[in-house]
Amino acid sequence: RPKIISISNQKGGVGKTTTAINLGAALAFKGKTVALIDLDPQGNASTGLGLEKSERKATTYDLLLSDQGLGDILWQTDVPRLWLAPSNTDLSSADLQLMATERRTFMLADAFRQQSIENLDLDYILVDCPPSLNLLTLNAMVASDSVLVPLQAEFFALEGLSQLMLSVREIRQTANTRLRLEGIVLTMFDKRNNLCRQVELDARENLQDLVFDTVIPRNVRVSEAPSFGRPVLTYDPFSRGAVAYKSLAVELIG
Amino acid sequence: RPKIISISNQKGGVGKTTTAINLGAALAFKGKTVALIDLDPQGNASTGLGLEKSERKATTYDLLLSDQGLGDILWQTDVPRLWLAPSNTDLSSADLQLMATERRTFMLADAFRQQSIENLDLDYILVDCPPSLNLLTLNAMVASDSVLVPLQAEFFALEGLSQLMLSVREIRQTANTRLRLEGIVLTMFDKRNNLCRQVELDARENLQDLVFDTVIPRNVRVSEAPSFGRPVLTYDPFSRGAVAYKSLAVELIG
Ligand SMILES: Nc1ncnc2c1ncn2[C@@H]1O[C@H](COP(=O)(O)OP(=O)(O)OP(=O)(O)O)[C@@H](O)[C@H]1O
Ligand SMILES: Nc1ncnc2c1ncn2[C@@H]1O[C@H](COP(=O)(O)OP(=O)(O)OP(=O)(O)O)[C@@H](O)[C@H]1O
Ligand SMILES: [Mg+2]
Ligand SMILES: [Mg+2]
Repeated sequence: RPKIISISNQKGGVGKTTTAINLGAALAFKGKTVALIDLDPQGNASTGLGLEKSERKATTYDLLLSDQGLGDILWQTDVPRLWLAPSNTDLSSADLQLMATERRTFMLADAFRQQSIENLDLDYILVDCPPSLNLLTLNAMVASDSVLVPLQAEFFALEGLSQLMLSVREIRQTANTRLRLEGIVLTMFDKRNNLCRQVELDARENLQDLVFDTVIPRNVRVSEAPSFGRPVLTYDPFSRGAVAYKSLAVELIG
Repeated sequence: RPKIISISNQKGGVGKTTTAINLGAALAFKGKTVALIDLDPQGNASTGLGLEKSERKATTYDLLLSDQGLGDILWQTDVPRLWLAPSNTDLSSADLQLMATERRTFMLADAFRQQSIENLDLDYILVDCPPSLNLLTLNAMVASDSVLVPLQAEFFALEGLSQLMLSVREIRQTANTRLRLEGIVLTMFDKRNNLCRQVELDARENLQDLVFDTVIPRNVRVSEAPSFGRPVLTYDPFSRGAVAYKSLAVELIG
């Protein structure tokens, strides 16, 4: 059975998609078989892995609201052992449609429980969430074993963290008893910046073991890679960003 | 009658809140009376203007879903002529509740149309939107004269722009005939970065007059200011960020 991890933070622009793509690629490099589920209607994870909008025939929308299984939707990326369930703007109407469904927060969990998953021999499923605590994100958390939280070392990003942790606890108590926090990873970190260093001190003091040792530095190669449809691990394997995501994968595997 | 402008972009972390706070402050500095409506359940605009969570008695939630008028909700910030309609996490349940309301996309427009607005003598109403094209953002666009779009000069941010412009056009055709694009402002711009320069070239070539001449530089003083509850214009008036937001205000006033 694969380990299912939601990459989530309702604060926007903190590096959720970048972490989903590059952690996914790093795990695949380490020999793991990974499926990346793009649950954001923006479809950034799908674009960042090189799948043009016109090529996205079956999407996460179908996984949630039709009887297509994960096996029918997964697309092989250029990275061996890294698969993608793509998304497009159809997904933005999923929120409304899920609202009218009986099992509206369990649709993704039900899709993952289908028989077809066993044959895929996956080690990890990573779910890239949109920037809000909406029904799509709730579906991800109800379906997951844990939540990995990218945290930009900035003031506004720190503010939303307690709300996110409350939501995780609430879901564990009401819908998914196995859900726990995988950890918090500092992203876009600039060690010359006082604010960054202050946020890191605060986070490690208050959250201790929950914060990964690995810190992802701000690195322009990371933000260039998606325009070539590739993870930074293949775009520039020796960049500081690629090295950091490899070390995050090692830390995650444990 | 005040000019009502939504600050919106479904891409997360592109500088919506930072632009709402600092453009609001810059307009107030120029002698305009401004109300900033915090329509994001994260409440970053409220925190960034110094209003603690415990002090937010009447919020934007009440403006949308009760018969409180704007006059009952507005709080005077430390900046003369800059008022704030604060928000808190109650607003995250507004989405669900609005869903069940007959005039669900018109609730904010109705609240702005009340008599009490006339007495406030406002020149501008700025609405800080959450990072999604949900019912809260739809309410903002239906209630507005125009949409101002902060655009981070990065690949993923550019990808969502066409979707946003489609939504603006759709709302103009179905719910608010006066809605138009106020303009696109490049944010967190680093002129040493090739990607930034490329995005600026692309944007000015394809969108021409829609792109403001003023470009907001990446400036650490901008990201420090909210932790002191103040706009960068009062935190560090001579910083590059403060100067840029003043020039954006001049360009907006026209
Ligand atoms: N380590 C890094 N160094 C430099 N740029 C980065 C880094 N991580 C992310 N970025 C850039 O920052 C921007 C925001 O990252 P990303 O889109 O992954 O965040 P997100 O949380 O998924 O955003 P959203 O809330 O819209 O889903 C992107 O343009 C991305 O390329
Ligand atoms: N010009 C700038 N220079 C440096 N940092 C900036 C600048 N503008 C914004 N920031 C920082 O970047 C982060 C994202 O900005 P902000 O929160 O305003 O974006 P947003 O679009 O409102 O995000 P969300 O999608 O979560 O609402 C914040 O930490 C902010 O302090
Ligand atoms: Mg994303
Ligand atoms: Mg914001």
